[in-house]
Amino acid sequence: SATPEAHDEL
Amino acid sequence: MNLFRLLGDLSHLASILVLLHKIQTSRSCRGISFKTQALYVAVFVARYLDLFWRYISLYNSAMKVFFIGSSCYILYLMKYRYRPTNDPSIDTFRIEYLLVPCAILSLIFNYNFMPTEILWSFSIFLESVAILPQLFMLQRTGEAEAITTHYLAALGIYRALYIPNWIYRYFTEGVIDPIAVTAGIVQTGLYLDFFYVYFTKVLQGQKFELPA
Repeated sequence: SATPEAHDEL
Repeated sequence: MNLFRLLGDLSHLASILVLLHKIQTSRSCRGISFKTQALYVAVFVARYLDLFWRYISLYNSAMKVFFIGSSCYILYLMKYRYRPTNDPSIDTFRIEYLLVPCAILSLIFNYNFMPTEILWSFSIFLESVAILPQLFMLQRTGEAEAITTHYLAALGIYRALYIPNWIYRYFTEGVIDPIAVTAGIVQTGLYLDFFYVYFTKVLQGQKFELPA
């Protein structure tokens, strides 16, 4: 999901 | 995934391939800071071990495995295979000055006070300053091989490209990650001096030399 806690970036 | 982020990640990938190429072809790790490389291992392990409990995409997992694996391999090359070419006497930055403040900051600034989130914050803060021993070494020696500067440039461009990525995500998804953005801006800022010399000298075919 697009929240900071999702940490979907490298 | 937007174009800025993809190009940023590819630039990160390229930087590591350039570094491996430099070490393998010159059979030497001269000019590379072991401390910076060790800090990157700490960064990647602290942040990417979440691949065991957080699945985002195959792309994301594959990149994480690559970054952990390649950074450990580089340490191995520096510590064992090409050990005689590694000169610790010019790699003198005190990394405790980075580790301790980053540990404290991660206890204060995190999205949830739990070990995995604190580790995540720690890795973000540590990554932003992990290049300092390398830049310090460059400053001390005053010059660098062209290939080493290509490595540093690719690494700097990676974080620089994450900034337009965050701006894009803010407008398209409404999401903002204050910890990553703040650390990312600091990290990119550390490269500005280097970028100046790189773009005005190395890319014009001159040697990378810092003014005395």
